[in-house]
Amino acid sequence: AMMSRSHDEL
Amino acid sequence: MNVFRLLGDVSHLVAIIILFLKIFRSKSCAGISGKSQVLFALVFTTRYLDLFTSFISIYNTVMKVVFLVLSYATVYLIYLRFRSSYDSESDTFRVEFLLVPVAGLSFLENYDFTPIEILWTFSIYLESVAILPQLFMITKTGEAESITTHYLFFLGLYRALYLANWVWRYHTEGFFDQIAVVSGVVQTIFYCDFFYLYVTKVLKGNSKLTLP
Repeated sequence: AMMSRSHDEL
Repeated sequence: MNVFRLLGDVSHLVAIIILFLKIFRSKSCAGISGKSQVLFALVFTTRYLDLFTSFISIYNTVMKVVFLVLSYATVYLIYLRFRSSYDSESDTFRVEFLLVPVAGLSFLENYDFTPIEILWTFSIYLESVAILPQLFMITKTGEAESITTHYLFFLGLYRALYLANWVWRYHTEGFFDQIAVVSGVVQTIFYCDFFYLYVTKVLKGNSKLTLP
């Protein structure tokens, strides 16, 4: 699975 | 955006508004941990640094501004406007025991060793433990007004809904944010015993939550 963060979540 | 995340953001907003209105209208912050509210203001400050540098959507910007304004306004009400009602003798959790490990871990375990990313990681780890002073204060005083329990319910529900959002995103887009998911699980677990008390006591119509 990708290890990244979403920049659109609060 | 999916329904779980939208409901989660709404639940988060409801929680923050419940708390602000409770203090503002009752002109008292009795039973409220100022330390937790300071930690939440710090969470939003370190997480929303991109507020002015990257525009994602109107919704995203509006919610970030609302969360920041309401959290700082709540801290203002507790420590300045209604400070005579602030119960500092009961709000004794040693927040340095939270800040130091969280800061250390955000330097060790992050997605990118840059200031923005480390501060974002710090805000994620800090949010998972920010409610502890408030939960500790309730165990210390042995009670909580029902409005405070409603605040905690929606606050705990918000991250539980975000967990559902991450399950949904994993299955629909293969998206997986390990730092946020692990922290979100820890954060939600801290609310479990409160959720049990909330359902068994407060929803039965008790005027306030009194711990056994």
